[in-house]
Amino acid sequence: MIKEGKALNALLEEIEWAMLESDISSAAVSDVLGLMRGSLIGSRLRKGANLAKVIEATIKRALQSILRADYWDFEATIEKYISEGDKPVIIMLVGVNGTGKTTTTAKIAYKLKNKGYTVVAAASDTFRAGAIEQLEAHMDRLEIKCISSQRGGDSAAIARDAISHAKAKGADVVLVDTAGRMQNKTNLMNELQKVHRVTNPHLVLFVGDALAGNDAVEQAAEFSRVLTFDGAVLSKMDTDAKGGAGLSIAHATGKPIVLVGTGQEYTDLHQFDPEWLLEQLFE
Amino acid sequence: GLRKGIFSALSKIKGKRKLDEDELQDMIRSLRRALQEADFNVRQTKELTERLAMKMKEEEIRPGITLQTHAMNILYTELVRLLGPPKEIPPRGQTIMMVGLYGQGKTTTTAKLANWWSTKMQANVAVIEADVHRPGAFSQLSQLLEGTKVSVFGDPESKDAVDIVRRGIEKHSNVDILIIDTAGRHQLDEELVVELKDMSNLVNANERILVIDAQVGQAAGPVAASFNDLVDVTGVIVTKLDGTARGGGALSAVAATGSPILFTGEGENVKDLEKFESDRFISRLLG
Ligand SMILES: Nc1nc2c(ncn2[C@@H]2O[C@H](COP(=O)(O)OP(=O)(O)OP(=O)(O)O)[C@@H](O)[C@H]2O)c(=O)[nH]1
Ligand SMILES: Nc1nc2c(ncn2[C@@H]2O[C@H](COP(=O)(O)OP(=O)(O)OP(=O)(O)O)[C@@H](O)[C@H]2O)c(=O)[nH]1
Ligand SMILES: [Mg+2]
Ligand SMILES: [Mg+2]
Repeated sequence: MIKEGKALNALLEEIEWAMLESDISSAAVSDVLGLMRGSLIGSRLRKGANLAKVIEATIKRALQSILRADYWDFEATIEKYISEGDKPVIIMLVGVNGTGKTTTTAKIAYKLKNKGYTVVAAASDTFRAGAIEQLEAHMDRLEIKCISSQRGGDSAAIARDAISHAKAKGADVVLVDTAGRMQNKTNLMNELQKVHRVTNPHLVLFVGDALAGNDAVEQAAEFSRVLTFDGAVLSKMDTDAKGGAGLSIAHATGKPIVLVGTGQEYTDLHQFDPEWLLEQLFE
Repeated sequence: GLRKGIFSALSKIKGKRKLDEDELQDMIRSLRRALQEADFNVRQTKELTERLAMKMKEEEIRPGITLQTHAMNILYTELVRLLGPPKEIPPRGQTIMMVGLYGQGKTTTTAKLANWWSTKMQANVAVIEADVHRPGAFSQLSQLLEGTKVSVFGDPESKDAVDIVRRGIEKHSNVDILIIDTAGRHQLDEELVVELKDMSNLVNANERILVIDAQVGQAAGPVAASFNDLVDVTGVIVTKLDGTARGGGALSAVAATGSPILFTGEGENVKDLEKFESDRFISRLLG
């Protein structure tokens, strides 16, 4: 019989530090521990049962429920919109500076083009040095139409032009790459809201860096509050990142991780698999 | 914020002048939790709070100071100690190599540093864009330094980073400061590790700066250690502190490389660079 007391507290504390070491946010960890405490206390261990295994199973269930909330398949969702004639499917990528939005835009373009869809890209980062050149270079390589203007142009206007162009050509998908921005900058978040209003996207993807610690929560929560997003991309999972940031983002917003970036090549983008992340965390 | 967390941790010992073991452990536990939220390395947090506990037990509290204030002072002193003494880079005779993970702010910081010394110290500065992997890198660096006196060397057509560096050094052998921007990389990418080693051997930079994003969490320590193994890091620059990230990971980078934080990145523009000040950094960390 598992009882409340010093032994259980010491045990839960060790588990707490282990979860924090995998970059799971303090908020998510404390929720999971609360669930664990609730489900463990008063429960009887079957004869010969291994407490460690019971604990691992309990944690896994709690993490699974966080990752599976509202989960959707990226390619299936695009397919559904297009088969229903709801096109061009407009996808907008958002997030703070340097998380991998532009590279993810290129990866998505590659993935969808390979499935036979026609894609148009909008270079809506009209602010950062070299941003337009970066996306144009990717789209040239992929032989995908990229709508852009001079640096300093209006980001919403570029997105709108890309959508008009896509409609005129009967294209299937429009990818709107936006500039990175810190979520605590009101004027930049207002600009993003404007792009969102003008483009009325089918899907908004928040691109989060797998390397991020607790700030992943702040970023995701604020982007979700100001814009709402449909799913997140967890980029740079091929690095030292444990991937806890994925749990932090899902826990903070109730929105699922749907895609994971595993490198700098166009092929390094996959549908996110919650089981895969859990295996990573537990090994 | 962390300060609130710390004060609530310390409020458990408020008004007391002596702690018993249980109370001390309770305070330490809440303190560890608060530090964790600022992305302190889990192990470093444990050591720091254990040291704090030890000092709380053995140090004499000055009269008129609460246990709370005493603990806060010890913590502050420990953090300053962890950050180490400041270091100033003289504006002459420098060859600087910028390294770090993907998207941390290396290119932007290269431009900021070049502009800093060029404008504040009237130094003759040149930069080399040695990133041959990311499309638009040369345009990015060139645009950032438009309107400045800094020379920008690169070759968008080349796939040979070492060769670009060689040619750049030849062309700008007489500058006061030469800064080399490299591609983002990770120690698991063998090809990029070899490229960095080759560049590093050729350049023999006297400053090897690790650029790290303030949002990086528990990976900061291991990543900094791996870059230290590769190039022997001599300084750290923490970027994107104008966001909400606390930068606890930066302390792990300092510990792993044994080198000080030199500057901080406070925004996307070339002027958004500040000399590192431990007071400001710690109060923001504790904020
Ligand atoms: N290893 C790895 N690198 C990635 C991944 N995704 C992006 N990157 C790299 O991260 C760096 C930044 O990527 P960008 O696509 O420019 O990021 P961004 O979010 O568009 O940046 P801003 O527009 O400046 O905010 C580049 O060097 C990319 O190659 C990934 O999944 N794995
Ligand atoms: N808000 C803010 N953004 C920054 C800061 N430093 C860099 N950035 C932004 O972060 C993003 C990435 O910066 P880069 O300079 O391209 O990073 P990098 O390390 O050179 O990236 P790779 O070469 O792809 O590895 C860009 O959007 C920059 O404008 C900073 O201090 N504050
Ligand atoms: Mg971008
Ligand atoms: Mg760069």
